[in-house]
Amino acid sequence: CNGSDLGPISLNWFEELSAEAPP
Amino acid sequence: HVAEQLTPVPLDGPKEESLQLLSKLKDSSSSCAVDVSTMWWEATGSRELCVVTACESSVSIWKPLASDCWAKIYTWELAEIPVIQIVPLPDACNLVCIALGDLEIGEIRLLHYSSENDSFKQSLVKNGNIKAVLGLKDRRLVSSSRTTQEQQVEVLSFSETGRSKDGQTLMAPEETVLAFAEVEWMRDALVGTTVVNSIVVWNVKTGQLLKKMHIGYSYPASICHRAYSDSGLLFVVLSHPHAKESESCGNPAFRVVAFNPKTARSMGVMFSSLPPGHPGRQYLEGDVKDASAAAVLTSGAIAVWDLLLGQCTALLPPAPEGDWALTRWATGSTCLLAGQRDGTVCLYRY
Repeated sequence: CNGSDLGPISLNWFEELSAEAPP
Repeated sequence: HVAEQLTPVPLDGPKEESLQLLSKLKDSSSSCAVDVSTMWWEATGSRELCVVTACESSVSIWKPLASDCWAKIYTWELAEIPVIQIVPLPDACNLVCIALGDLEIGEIRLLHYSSENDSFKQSLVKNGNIKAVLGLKDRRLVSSSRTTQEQQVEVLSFSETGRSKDGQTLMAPEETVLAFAEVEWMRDALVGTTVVNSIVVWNVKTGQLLKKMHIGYSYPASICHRAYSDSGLLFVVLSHPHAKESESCGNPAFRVVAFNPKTARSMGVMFSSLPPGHPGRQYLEGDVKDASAAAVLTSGAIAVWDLLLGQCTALLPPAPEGDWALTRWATGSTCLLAGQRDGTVCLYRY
């Protein structure tokens, strides 16, 4: 698929979302 | 932010020869088979893959013998509440869970064999109004359940001896969770699909709900089967239990969808439609393992798809003795289990 349609991608999405999400 | 990019792939036609019958077992005491699965079994030092069969009032474990024969090792009797499904714990040995209930799951039980004292046991794991349950790696079990006020999503762990250890409560979304899938190779990541067609992502270790992403309105009642992360994207295999044959491929049986968890945008990557000649709306009862999906069609046939090619690769027509009712992939092998309501289970190499 064309990844550009999905917005900026992060290889560390799981760690980043875990740091951002409420505990 | 939901984009669809579905490219039809021409069907060469499914090939029956890609499924090779290995053996057949028949539970003569079974009145009406409700599920079939596999589990690892270790009794005398050697570990082997056994078949588990369930009918409404009992669950049996079958051991492979020489010359394609099967021997029943044990039957757990469950007389009070009907068995609805087997819930395998993927890498556990001598442990399997079952879901019991009438229309919905009311109880989850653990069935266990102890090699130390050569005894078979069963114990209650959870009861309530349970909407979804899945066995996870490392002897864990996740379930969603509802009270009138709220939803509880909980991960329970078991020891090797079948004892229940401390559970972890996950933050519940507002809408009911209907299915779960482990994110492969990410022990702490779990996804679920909800009644309003959302994908939710949890951190199982902390219990955090990390993201909720909409799947798209055009494919309602999606069920997640498998998820993996690659190159920063979360790929989820979804099935659509009410699939319908369509030339425009607008109503596939299985889809692979890529989500960007950072932006919640998604894109259809590949879809797998019903094989030609199965018109009308189908209710699919299926299973996914790696890149292979299998489902029983309303016609009583079993279809197998390669999800990466988006093609139906094998079709098992209804057996002479009756329609197929169940199909499951065996743990850790390329075998497909195909079951009939009378308790007959055929093993095919795929």
